[in-house]
Amino acid sequence: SRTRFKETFDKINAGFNRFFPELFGGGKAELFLITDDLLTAGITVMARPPGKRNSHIHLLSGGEKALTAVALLFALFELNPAPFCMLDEVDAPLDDANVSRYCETLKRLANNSQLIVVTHNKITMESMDRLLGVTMEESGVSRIVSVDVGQAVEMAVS
Amino acid sequence: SRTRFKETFDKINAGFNRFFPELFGGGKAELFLITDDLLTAGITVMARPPGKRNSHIHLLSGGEKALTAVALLFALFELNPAPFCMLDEVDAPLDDANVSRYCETLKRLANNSQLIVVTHNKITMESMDRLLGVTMEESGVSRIVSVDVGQAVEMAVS
Amino acid sequence: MRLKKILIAGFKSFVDSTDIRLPGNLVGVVGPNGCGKSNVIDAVRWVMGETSAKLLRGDSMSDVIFNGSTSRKPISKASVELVFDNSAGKSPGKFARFSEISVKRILTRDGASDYLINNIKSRRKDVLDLFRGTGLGPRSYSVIEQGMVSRIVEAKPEEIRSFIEDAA
Amino acid sequence: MRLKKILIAGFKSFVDSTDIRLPGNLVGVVGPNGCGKSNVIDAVRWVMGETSAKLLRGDSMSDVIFNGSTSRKPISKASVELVFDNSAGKSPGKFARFSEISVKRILTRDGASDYLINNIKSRRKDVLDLFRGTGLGPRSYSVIEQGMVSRIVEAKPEEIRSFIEDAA
Ligand SMILES: Nc1ncnc2c1ncn2[C@@H]1O[C@H](COP(=O)(O)OP(=O)(O)OP(=O)(O)O)[C@@H](O)[C@H]1O
Ligand SMILES: Nc1ncnc2c1ncn2[C@@H]1O[C@H](COP(=O)(O)OP(=O)(O)OP(=O)(O)O)[C@@H](O)[C@H]1O
Ligand SMILES: [Mg+2]
Ligand SMILES: [Mg+2]
Repeated sequence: SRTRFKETFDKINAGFNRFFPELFGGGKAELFLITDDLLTAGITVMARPPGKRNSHIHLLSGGEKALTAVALLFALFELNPAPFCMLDEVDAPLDDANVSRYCETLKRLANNSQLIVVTHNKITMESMDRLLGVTMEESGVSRIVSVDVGQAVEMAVS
Repeated sequence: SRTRFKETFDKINAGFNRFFPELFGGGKAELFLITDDLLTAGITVMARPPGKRNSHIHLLSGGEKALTAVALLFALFELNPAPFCMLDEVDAPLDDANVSRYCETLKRLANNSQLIVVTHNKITMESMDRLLGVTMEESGVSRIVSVDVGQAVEMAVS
Repeated sequence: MRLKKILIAGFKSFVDSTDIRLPGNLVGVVGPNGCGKSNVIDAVRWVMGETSAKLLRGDSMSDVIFNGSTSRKPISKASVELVFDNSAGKSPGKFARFSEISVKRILTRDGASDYLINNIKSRRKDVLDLFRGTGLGPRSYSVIEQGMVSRIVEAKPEEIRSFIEDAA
Repeated sequence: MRLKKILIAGFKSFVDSTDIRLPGNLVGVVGPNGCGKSNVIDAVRWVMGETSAKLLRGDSMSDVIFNGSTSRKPISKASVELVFDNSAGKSPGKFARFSEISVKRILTRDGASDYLINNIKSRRKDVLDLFRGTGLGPRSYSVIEQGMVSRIVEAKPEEIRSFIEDAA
């Protein structure tokens, strides 16, 4: 229904609005309905990283696009926070400053949900409470081992 | 013409065949024509990373897919090697072992062409002869500075 | 409901029975390219009721069953189980009184497919009902797979809308 | 032909005249997200004759002209110049005898667009002829942009074929 969609849209927009400056260390972002028809209107994603001009997500840099999408994904998750959230390598295109802020946000979200974070990034690994290593000692056969951060660096180099 | 296409196809396939094991530290890969019609046949990319079974590129892991594509891109470049080749963050999804082999291949290619490599990856940065840093001290205004590796780590953290 | 462990057997590269305990609230999963990290993610999506083989990176559902390696023959059955601590009693419906809730999915190569809740044969619908209101489920945002970020980045306005609608 | 320097002025975030010397055969380009690294790549594609605004990450060609920031007003002209050392005399055609070859492209907001080879007004066709046989050009594999790897990974068989044909 129209009301239900508008409520959902507004909540997600508020979350997106809040996560974006947290992840970017500033700036702002917002979702916009393209038309007045709440039942069919498409949605555009506008974002203004710190010091930049407001623009459509498509016009941002590779890392800025990814981090903007992460802000939206966190807002979508928070609408109905599950007991866990699993993230697969979302930090790949981020520079060190953005990865650090992303990790701060992960720590905050981890107060209320269990986060399982697949990553190759050393900064992200160091921010985790614990690490699970996945190995393939035997060809094509995966196993799980517990690792500490020092081991993890070695493991990534297989 | 048919002959021209087949010649090009064979040369690229030979290059792909050679770059793949160099980048993966083993295994093999090959391009296949889907039909006999040389004028219209589509091409499938098959790859077998070390210890894995032969499969379509689509069935590989995120990093394996990317590295397979890099092998093909290097083969395409080598068909007509230009004075320079510019690579924008192709190492993003790679683990440390794959990044190291990718850097070894870059060093080899750099004997014959100038390589300009955009990266956030510390291992890649350490493999470069020299580093150019791009900064935005003034909002929205890019400048280029020469940096050494130690500075680069600092710069990435802006 | 809090996730205690994930049990994977015969699912993709996890041919052997694997018991994954989650040691804390912020758990990193690491390892080389191709070692099986995304397969763990796929396993969780699958047991939560994913029906699209494409979203599980396969051509058909049976592609999730371990299909052999240079060292092992293919096998004929895949199973994934999620075990939740429900001592807070928050899980809705008829399972609210259980202190532990297990959701298991099994698929065999001849096509036999089962969902089990606390070892009782159930329908996929029962699993979705169990998850309703918990934020879990195949179209929830509890699993953000490799490539999801790109899909959001590349999405047209109508597609962004459907992401919002999925969350509602 | 060996690339000596890239001169960028007014192109995207490089509003000021920027002289980029390439110090060696293996040069890394680093910096935070959004600082302009990919813009350098776009500049080189553009001066080599790229005609697709979409492949330059814009809606129209004039999007490559610096359009302002919180600290600067928009400007009305973009130019990018590649300077090659041709002392080995390998460049084909009528420029073979020059020890240095410069290729420059200019675009102004009112739509005036120029290519210059060694400061002589030329057509885009002349630039492509100059590059023929050198491996350079807008559809060459001398520039592998962010996202190219994904495009190869996602490509259907007909698209892989066109990648091969582009290289021929
Ligand atoms: N049904 C199956 N049986 C056996 N092995 C499989 C099956 N399906 C996938 N695999 C294997 O699982 C591996 C891919 O694992 P996965 O995608 O989890 O890697 P990853 O750890 O996420 O790597 P990356 O860091 O590159 O993303 C591939 O080598 C593939 O061959
Ligand atoms: N015409 C223009 N005028 C002014 N600034 C522009 C113009 N076009 C793009 N930009 C700016 O350039 C920046 C993007 O730069 P670029 O894509 O080169 O970043 P990057 O260094 O590659 O980042 P990443 O590491 O995230 O890929 C954006 O902030 C964008 O606003
Ligand atoms: Mg993966
Ligand atoms: Mg970029």
